[in-house]
Amino acid sequence: EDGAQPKDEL
Amino acid sequence: MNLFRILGDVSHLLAMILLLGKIWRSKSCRGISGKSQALFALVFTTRYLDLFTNFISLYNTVMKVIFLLCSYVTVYMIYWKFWKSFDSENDTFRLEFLLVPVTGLSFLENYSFTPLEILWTFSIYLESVAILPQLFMISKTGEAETITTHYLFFLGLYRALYLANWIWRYHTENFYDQIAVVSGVVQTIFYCDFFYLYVTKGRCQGRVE
Repeated sequence: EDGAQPKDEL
Repeated sequence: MNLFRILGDVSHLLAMILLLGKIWRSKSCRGISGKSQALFALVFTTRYLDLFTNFISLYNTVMKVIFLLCSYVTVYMIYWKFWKSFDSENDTFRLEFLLVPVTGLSFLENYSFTPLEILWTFSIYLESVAILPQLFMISKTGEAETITTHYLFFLGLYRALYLANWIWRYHTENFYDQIAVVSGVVQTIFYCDFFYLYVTKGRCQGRVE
């Protein structure tokens, strides 16, 4: 399952 | 970007600059856990690999580079430049107790079974426990200098503000990052005992013992 999102948090 | 997030990032940056400033001015890293600082350097390294694959914003890129630089300079100060003042006899937390479970968990519980995603997950889990060698060192020596307590306060405050940021984002954007939220709660809990001491004892005596 691919639930990865771009990470805009530090 | 909301107020909690900005304040959280500022608090995180302030914590790192306070620590660097303290080491630089006193030419000493007494009372600082080199192991915790090495773990934070590892946290930033494994989390910010997306600097090479993904551009999010100028703010995001600049902050990531600053965080990486600060953490590497801190480790350099402790293990090379001011090594003689490093209190290694009291920095005895066994890192394998953190690294083994965190590595295992990041393989088991992640959003996607890809190298970058597993490393990001590893960094999130590791960050939540990376302060333990420092807290262990303070409990062992029974004291912390004032600046060290300010450092810990802002470092703890940063993740607490991120919790507010996540609540805000859930209500305004319906955004919810389970791994970051659960780890962030765990991380903040580790600071609660310290927050209590900081507020009740630290302010009047100038140090936490």
